[in-house]
Amino acid sequence: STVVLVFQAPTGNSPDGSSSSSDYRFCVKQGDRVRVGQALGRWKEE
Amino acid sequence: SSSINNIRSNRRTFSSLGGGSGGGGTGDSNGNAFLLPGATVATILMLGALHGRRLYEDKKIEEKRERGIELEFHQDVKASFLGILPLRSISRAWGSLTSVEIPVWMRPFVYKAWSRAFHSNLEEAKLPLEEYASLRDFFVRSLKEGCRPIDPDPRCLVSPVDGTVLRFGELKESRGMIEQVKGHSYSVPALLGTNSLLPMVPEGKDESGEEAVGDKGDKSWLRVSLASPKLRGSISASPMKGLYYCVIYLRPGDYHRIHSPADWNALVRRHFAGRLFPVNERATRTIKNLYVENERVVLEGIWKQGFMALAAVGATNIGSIQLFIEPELRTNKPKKKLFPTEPPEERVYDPQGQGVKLEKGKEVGVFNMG
Repeated sequence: STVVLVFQAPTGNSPDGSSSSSDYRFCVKQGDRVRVGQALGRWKEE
Repeated sequence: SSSINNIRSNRRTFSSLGGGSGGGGTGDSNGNAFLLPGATVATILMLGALHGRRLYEDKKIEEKRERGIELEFHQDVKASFLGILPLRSISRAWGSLTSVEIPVWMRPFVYKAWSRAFHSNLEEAKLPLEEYASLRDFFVRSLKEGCRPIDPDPRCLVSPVDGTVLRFGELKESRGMIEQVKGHSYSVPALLGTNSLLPMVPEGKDESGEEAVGDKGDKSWLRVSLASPKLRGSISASPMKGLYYCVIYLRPGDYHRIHSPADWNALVRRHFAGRLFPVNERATRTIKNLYVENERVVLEGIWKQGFMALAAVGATNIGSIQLFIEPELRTNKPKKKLFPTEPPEERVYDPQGQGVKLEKGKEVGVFNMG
């Protein structure tokens, strides 16, 4: 079985498209084994 | 010709004796004697050959992967063959089989064998093995307290399940498409439902200047239609939000309860009665629109950062998706005819606009066999 998550999160993209530190960033890689409760990604609140 | 004559005369002799079943070395009874072992050996050889071929193909795939070659979508005969099988009925039969109660003394042996075959961790099971009456009960077992600590950081989203990350990323220029495998993608509205709450334009962006996610000309992307206009208002237009996705595959041996990835309110539930193709790695490479075709339950709502959706997609061996917030929901029900374009069964949770509050890490539902 499979679970697909789709969600909005902060993106600090400025109009010129460069990302900023408050971007949501995934902290997993493709193929990683994850467990319930483990962080998939974080953002920083500026 | 002499040996054929011989056999014929033998056969005649045998029939004139009234075909007695006694042995005595008549050619025909010998032939019969070889039939069963012969068929058994032939079957074993065939299964062995199939398994050998599977191992060889897996080895080749592994070698490609090690060389950094990403496998592409490639429909094959097996995928087409799966398309004509009655997978839902097979899944329900599997569910009935696994619901058979197992004698108490046998249960530890059966569950240990399962855990050895599918790499499950028996130590984490909440109850003693003897207390799981059937394999199906064992499959949806809870875990001991503390086995899955929830990341306390308020600025993070946590995994709702145990599994393997297949895909993840931001839906930016990709026009709301998620790559199932290199060479084939499916659209997020097709996965979540064409009347999803999904705000497909990242908020805070100027629609006219930049290319919106989804083409303005193609209305089906941008149409946000909700059961009631009031719901629409509940998704606040806050600046600088992006749309992200993550696809997680659960192996048969994984813990199969689904937890909440964050504090959010589930506003709408959509149930798509669909196919039940396998969703293993091979199937993602060979079956088109796997997650859009398969039976699934979608929960949509809002969290402090905006839109949130969780789609639980079933598979052949896991056709049941149960929601603890809606125990009466049944999936994988017998249907006379299954129309691929059959609209999903939708329910807006009360109270409207608030829905059901789900806390980060709490149990939301469970996948089950059959």
